[in-house]
This record gives sequence, C-alpha cells and structure tokens, in this order.
Amino acid sequence: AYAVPVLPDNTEEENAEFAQEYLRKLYNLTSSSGSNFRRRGNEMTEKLKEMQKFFGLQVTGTLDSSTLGVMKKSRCGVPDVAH
Amino acid sequence: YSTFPGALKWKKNSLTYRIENYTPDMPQADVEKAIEKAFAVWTKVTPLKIAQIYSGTADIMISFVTGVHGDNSPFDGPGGFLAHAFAPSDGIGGDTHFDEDETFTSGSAGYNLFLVAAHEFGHALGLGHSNDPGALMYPIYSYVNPGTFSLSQDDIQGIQYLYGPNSNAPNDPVPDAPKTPNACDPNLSLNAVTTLRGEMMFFKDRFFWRKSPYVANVEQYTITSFWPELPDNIDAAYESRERDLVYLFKGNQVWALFGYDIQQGYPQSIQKFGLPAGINKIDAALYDENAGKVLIFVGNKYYSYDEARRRIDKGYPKSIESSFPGIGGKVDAAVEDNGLMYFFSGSRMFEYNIMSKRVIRVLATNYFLGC
Repeated sequence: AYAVPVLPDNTEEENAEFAQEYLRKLYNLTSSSGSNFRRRGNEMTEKLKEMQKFFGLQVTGTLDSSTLGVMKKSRCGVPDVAH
Repeated sequence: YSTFPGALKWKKNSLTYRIENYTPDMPQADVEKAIEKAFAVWTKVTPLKIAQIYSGTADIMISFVTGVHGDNSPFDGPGGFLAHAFAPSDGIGGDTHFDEDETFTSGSAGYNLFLVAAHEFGHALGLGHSNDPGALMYPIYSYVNPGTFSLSQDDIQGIQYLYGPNSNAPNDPVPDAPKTPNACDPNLSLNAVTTLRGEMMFFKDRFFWRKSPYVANVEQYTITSFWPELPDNIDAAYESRERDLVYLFKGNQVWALFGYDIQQGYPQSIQKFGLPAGINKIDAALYDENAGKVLIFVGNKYYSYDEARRRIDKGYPKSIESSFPGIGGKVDAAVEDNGLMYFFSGSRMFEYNIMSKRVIRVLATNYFLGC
C-alpha cells in the first residue's frame, strides 16, 4: 500500500473530470470540450504544472495522487471577477 | 503573499460591513462574534477601521448562499469551495459569500467560521492567495485553535504592503508573528522524523515535510491540514513495520496513523510502552528493523521496547553516549532508513552505522529536505 492519502475510489475518468473542473474554476483552463484535442491536452498539462508549482508539489504536468489529494482538500473559491 | 492585479485596495481606511443573512448552523450571536473577530485580525495590524452597519449598502456585504447565487461563481455543495470574496472595488467589490452547504461552527468541527471569514476578508481587503502553507491566505483550509490564532509574518507583510502598519502599534505584531519553517534554513532543527510506507516525514512546529523516494522535492503541509486531531510540536514519531502503523508522540500521549488515517482509539498513554511512571514525554523514537526493537530516547538515556512482548527489554535505560558514541548524548529526533540510523540534534544530523557502531557522517539536519 502506498503512503499517500487514501482517496475515494473514483475512476480515473472521474478524477480527470474533477481535475479539469478544478483547473477551469481556479486556473482559467479554457472549456474542456474544445475541438483541438492536442491543444487541450497541452493546456491541461500547463495548468497542472502551474497548480503544482504553487503548492510546492513535484511539477510533472500529470495528475498524480499528491496533486489530486491537494485538489480534493476544502479550500477558498475564487469568484469569476472577469465576468 | 500576493495581491490582486494593480494591487487593488480600498482608497479609504474607514470601511463598513453588513451581515445580510445568517447561517442556521450557529447562534446568530456567534456568527456576529466570529465575523467581528475576523475583521479584527486585519485591523489590528493596519490603520483600517471596519464597522458594522445594519441597513443599506456596506462596502463589504456578507451573505450565506448556496449553489448558483448570481455572481457567475456558483458554489459546489459540501466540501470543495467553502467561500469566496471579491477584491476591493465599488459595487460587488469586497463582498463575501459563504457556502451555506458547508457546516460552519465556532469550534473544530465542520469549518470554523472565524478562520474562513478571516481568510475571505483578506481577499476583501486586497490580498490574493499565498503559497506559504503557514499563512492565513493559503488557499487550503486547516483548523487552528482560534484562541491561539495569529497572522503569519507573510500575511502581515502582505496587508501592510497595501495599507501600512497600525499607527497605534506600528511594529508590535510583526516580530511575534509566526514564520513558516524554511527547509533550507541552515539552523533548522526538527521535532520528529519518521518513515511512512517508503516516504519520510519531518515534523517542525505545526508543519511537516513529506519526502517521497520517487520525487525530488519535498512538500510542506500543516499537520492539521491532514489530521485536525493531531497536536502541533510533536515530540517523536516512529513507524512500526510489523503493524504498518506510525506512532506520533506528544507529552504523555501517543497517536497512531494507518497510512494517512488516524487510528480509532487514540490518543493513548505512553505508559502503554512500559516506560517508567515518571516519564511524561519522550524526545525521539526509532524502529531498529535489524533488531526488531523500538528505541525510545529520553534525555541522555534510551530504552529498548520489544513490540512483540509489549515491554521494555531488561537492562534499560542505557546512556545514549555509551551505545551511540559521537552523537552528542541527547537527540531531538531519530529515524532508521535503509539499515542506517539518523540522529538529529539541533542543526546537525548524525548518520550512524549500526553494524560498525560508529558515526559515519555528520550532515545538516535539512540534508534530506532537498535544498
């Protein structure tokens, strides 16, 4: 068993959707349903790196368990001021 | 710390707030008190004066709402986002919304309203999020006792960058404000060190660093962001490989972690380790995998505890200096890893070879912290 915090048994897909929503709300990830799959993937990687850097996590650009663990912690929201 | 683009701040030092509605989670008087205390956190260290009004439009309008609530930033039900606040400006600027789907309290259950409000009012006054895990403006909620709460130096430097110090008490709070331990501080000393299923954890004050063997950098968290029930400033910790548990000690109590989950039935008394009655605190502990014993360090002596027999071995205590020559007689923390023992004393870490019974390297306490 790994040490990292035990996360609810969400499927990989659910975790990816959760992460996308988190990055969309907090890191201005543009909508995840865009046409260009590669561009979307690159943007997701960059936003993940931005979040990982802020929290002092290993900057991998991939959704590892440490990163998901931090995303699942209760926190302050950031209102959409632009709108 | 961070501010909003353009360092948005109020152009005046006298502000008003109005509580538009109340959460049913707490008595109304407790909500009032939590909100008032939360503003006081910031007015204490700035020239700002923030008064409550009971009708009309205040600079900072406070409300408890759920889901979609008209500002294009819907809340998300229990957990996740707890609240949000707008940066200083006319209109919606400064307004603060709490997610009514959360449970707000005056204590450690649910989410402490004072703590959440103090964070949000930091935004309402112009601060963004801080990446200092010890700062109030760190985005992740972690419970601290409101009775002993104080802004961190990071928070104070941020708000005073915007508004300057409190002219009545220009510098009082800053020297006392707690600073988050810096892993690269050459004088760093530690409270406790342990392994945890292949990771290493380094405890200091109300924080811990987590080092995974697969990852170059260490991650720093507040202890309560993982375990609200655990105290700060723990004394010692060790991992029992047999039981797959990590024991954490403070004073005459011990807690147990299974992975990152706190075991039921703890804390228990350290007397469960068969230590002599007069001992109310230990300095360090390590698990000697070679011998299958737990070494418990108290002052300049140590005990060997046999987990299987649940008792202290005969012939103990022994003096640390006699059994571990060269490590200086007293330790802050200790850990065994890959067949070597590491003893931490002040800013030095002694790497000790169990087989040859001697110190093989003297390193800095932060050697493992990736500086």
